[in-house]
Order: sequence, then C-alpha cells, then structure tokens
Amino acid sequence: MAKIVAVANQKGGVGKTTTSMNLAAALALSHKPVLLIDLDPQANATSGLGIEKAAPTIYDCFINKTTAREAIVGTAIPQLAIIPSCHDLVAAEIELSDILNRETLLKRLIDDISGDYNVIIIDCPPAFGILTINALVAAHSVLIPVQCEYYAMEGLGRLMENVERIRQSFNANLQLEGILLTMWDSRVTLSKQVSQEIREFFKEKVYRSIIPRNIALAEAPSYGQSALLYNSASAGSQAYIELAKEFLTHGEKG
Amino acid sequence: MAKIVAVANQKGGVGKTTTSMNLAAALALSHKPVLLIDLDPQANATSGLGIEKAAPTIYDCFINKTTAREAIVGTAIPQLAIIPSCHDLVAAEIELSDILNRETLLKRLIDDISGDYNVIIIDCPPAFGILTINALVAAHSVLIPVQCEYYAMEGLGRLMENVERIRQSFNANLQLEGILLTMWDSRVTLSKQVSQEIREFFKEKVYRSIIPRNIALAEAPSYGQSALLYNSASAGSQAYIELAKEFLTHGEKG
Ligand SMILES: Nc1ncnc2c1ncn2[C@@H]1O[C@H](COP(=O)(O)OP(=O)(O)OP(=O)(O)O)[C@@H](O)[C@H]1O
Ligand SMILES: Nc1ncnc2c1ncn2[C@@H]1O[C@H](COP(=O)(O)OP(=O)(O)OP(=O)(O)O)[C@@H](O)[C@H]1O
Ligand SMILES: [Mg+2]
Ligand SMILES: [Mg+2]
Repeated sequence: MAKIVAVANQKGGVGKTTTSMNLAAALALSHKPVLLIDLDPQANATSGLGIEKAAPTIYDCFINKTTAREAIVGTAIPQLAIIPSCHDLVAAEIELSDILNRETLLKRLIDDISGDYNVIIIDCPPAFGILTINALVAAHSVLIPVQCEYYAMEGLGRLMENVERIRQSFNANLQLEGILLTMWDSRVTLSKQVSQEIREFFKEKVYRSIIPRNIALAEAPSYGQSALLYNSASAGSQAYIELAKEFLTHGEKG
Repeated sequence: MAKIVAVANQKGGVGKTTTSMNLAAALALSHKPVLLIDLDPQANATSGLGIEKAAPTIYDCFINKTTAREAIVGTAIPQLAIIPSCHDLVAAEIELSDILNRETLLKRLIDDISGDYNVIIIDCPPAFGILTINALVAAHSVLIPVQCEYYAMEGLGRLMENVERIRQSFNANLQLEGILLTMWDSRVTLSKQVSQEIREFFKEKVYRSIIPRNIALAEAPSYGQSALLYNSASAGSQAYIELAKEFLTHGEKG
C-alpha cells in the first residue's frame, strides 16, 4: 500500500508544484516507485515534467470513468509516473457539484493502483475547493509548503483549521506530513522572521530541511524537467534530496 | 461613473494583491477617490491594509443582502476605501451555485456606488471560479500581473481565452487594461527571457512600467500598510507610482 501525500496550501505561488515534482523525483531516484497526480487545472506539474497534450487525464478519470491505470504515463525518470492534468479540470468544481460522494472520487480512483507504488504525491491547486478536498480525503497526510513571507504565514492557521474539518467529516486518519519552508533567502530579514515565527508555533511539525530561493528551481520547468535532472548539483536540487531523506526517515509529524 | 478594473490571474503568487493594493494606493494618493474590493477568501488585501475582523464583508453582500455602501470601510489613506473580504467567502463557490444570475451579483452590487469613485479595483483569488467570473463580468477591463517566470507565462494564453469567453457570454465590452510584469530581477536571465517573450507576443498590451522584486513590497503587509505608506522611496513603491501614471494616461490597451 502506497503512502499517499497531498501537497496543499490555498495561498498561491508558495512552491506546491515545485515541491511535488522535485520531492517525487528525489524519491524515485532513490529507487522507490512513485506516482505524481496533478490535480491543478493549470497542469504545471504535467508541463514541468515535459508532458504535452496528454490524454486521457485526471479530468477523464473524474468525468469519463477512465481508470487511473489508463491515465498513468511515464516520465524521464524510470521510477516516476504521473497522472497528468488539463485545463478542462477548471470546470470540475461545477461539473462535480451534483455527483454523489464527489468528495471521495479520487480516493476510490487511487484504491486500485495504490499497491503499485511506494509513495503517491498529489499536487493541489491554490484553492480550498472540491479538488483539494478530494486530495485531502484520499491522502494519509498533507505536506504544506510555506513561502517565508507574511501572507503565506498568515494563511497557515486557516489551512490547519480546514485540514481539521476534513479529518472530522471525511478522513479521520489524515495526518500532517510536515510544514516545509520554501523560497528561503538568508539575505532577507523577513525570511528569518517568518521562519522563526513558524518554527516557534509549529515546533517539530516543521521540516529541518529548508528550500532556498534558487534559480535552478525556476528554470527547470521551462526545459520540461525536474530540477534534479536539470541541475542536480544546484542548491535547490540538493535541498529536495535532503527533504526526501527526512521524509523517508521521519514519517508523519503530527 | 467609476472605471472598474479586475486584477486577475489564475496562477498563484504573481502579485495580484500587491498590485491591487499599491496601484489603488498610488491612485488615491494622487487625489482620486478609489475603492478596492477584496474578492479573495484569503482576505490578503484586507489584512494588508491593516483591517482586522471586518464585518460586514463582501461575503455578506453576496449571501446576506448587505449593500455595498454598508460594507465599505476607510483605510489609512483618505481617498482609499475597501470592501473587505473574509474566509467564509471560500464557501461562495458552493453557496452561490444555485442562485439565479450568480455571475452578475457583483456587477449589480457595484452599480449603486460606482458614481462615488473614480476607479474601482477588484483583487481576485488564484482560480477561475465564480468569484473571478463575477469580477470579469462587473469590470470594464482586466489588469493581468505576470511574474517573470515560466509557469506564469505559460498560463497567460489560457487566461486570455477565458477572458474572451466572458466577453462572449456576459460582458461584451470587457477590455484588456494591460499586462504587468512583476517580480522582475535584472540579475536573473529567466526574468529577461520571459519578459522578452511576453513583450514580443503581446506587444503594446504590456505596460512599460515593470515592478522589480523589492523587499519593501513583501514587508509592508506585515505592518498592515501599502508599500507607498510603509516606504514610499523604495523601488517597489516608485514602480507602482509610475504604473499609476501610465494607467491614468494610457487607458485600455486592447
Ligand atoms: N525555491 C525556489 N526558488 C526559486 N524559485 C522557486 C522556488 N520554488 C518555486 N519557485 C518558482 O516560483 C514560482 C511559484 O512556484 P510554484 O509554481 O511551484 O508554486 P505553487 O504553489 O505550485 O503555485 P500555484 O499556487 O499557482 O499552484 C514558480 O515560477 C517556480 O518556478
Ligand atoms: N515585486 C515584488 N517584490 C517582492 N515581493 C513581492 C513582490 N510582489 C509581491 N511580492 C510578495 O510575493 C508574495 C506573492 O504576492 P501576492 O500575494 O501579491 O500575489 P497574489 O497573486 O495576490 O497571490 P495569490 O495567488 O495567493 O492571491 C507575497 O508574499 C508578496 O508580498
Ligand atoms: Mg502549483
Ligand atoms: Mg492575492
């Protein structure tokens, strides 16, 4: 049975996709079979891994009864597979609104393939709508990337409340995988202030690994590669390799 | 009649809130009465302008028949007022799904107050859902902030298609106010490459003013102020002052 982790935060641009792709790549490169599910209508993880005009996609799984196995495609990394996304998914909020048990669609979809992988990582869109809810219902735990800036920190409390609500109504076992500080810039006081406040409040729930602001992480997607393939020696790639080690040894944080 | 501008981009973290607040502040400081409407359930523009626990909010206008006039509050800048947001708005997608003419709720709300302002700026959430649709239906034009990075550029084509769809179905007069390059870093090749590609493709639709990556813009919200009040001499504030001048002289770009 795979460990299923949702990477979620309703704040936009905090590094959800960058974390999903590069953590998945780092785990796959250490020979663990990993599946990445792109649940964002922007389909950034899909294009970031070099997959163009995929069909079928997660949209077909939700709307056209395509199985997960039919939608899975390989990537440049042997042990990493992905269920791609597409822009049609933006209509999911409306198209799924009157489907019975719409919150458990993804969970049921994953059930028949979860035995094939060690880890399944779900990249979520920047919203707390039906797609993110599906991810949190299907997941064993949630990994929360937080940019070291004011608005991202401010939204963290609210996100934890939403996670608690999912725990009470749909998924009693939902754990916190961990809080990951991203886009850390040691030259910027704000980074230090925010990360200090987050560590003081959330204590050991925060990963020791920190992801620095590093240009290789922003350049890699334009080459359709994870940073680990694009530039494995970069500070960004090394940070995600460290994160993958911590992820494997520590398990859930709360 | 006010000029109504929606600040929108479904890509997260591109500077929608930072642009809404600081453009609104720059216009208000040049003695134009401005209303900012926070349409994001994260309520970043609300807290960024120092407004805590506001009531009523835009949520009450949508759900509890509160008028716009009842929800408007002042800010530290005399000519700048705001209709605040709150987290309950996250449920709007579902609560509004069976209301007749749900796409024109905001337009009808603004009608009775638009005569009081020169400009009304609407900060949108990072999604193309019912809230952003309401903003595009109510607006005369849309201002699109684009971070000088790959994913933000990649999503631009899709956003323009969505704007066109709104034009065809709800708001034939919807113009493009302009495309604004944000978080520009002259030391980073990616910034130059992306901005060059965007200018080549969208030509004069792109503002000449560019917003640099500038720490004052990220620090100001933690003091509950626009950057213009927090540090008016900063490169970030100056860029928004330049943008406001271009906004006032150039009008819509397409
Ligand atoms: N550590 C980093 N250093 C530098 N750039 C980064 C880093 N992490 C992410 N980026 C870049 O910042 C932008 C935002 O990151 P990303 O798209 O992963 O965030 P997201 O949370 O998935 O956004 P969205 O809310 O739109 O889904 C992207 O252009 C990405 O390439
Ligand atoms: N030019 C800039 N220089 C430095 N930091 C910036 C700049 N513009 C915005 N920021 C910071 O980057 C982060 C993202 O900006 P902002 O929240 O305005 O984007 P957004 O598009 O409104 O995000 P969301 O998609 O979550 O609504 C914030 O922490 C903000 O303070
Ligand atoms: Mg993303
Ligand atoms: Mg915002």
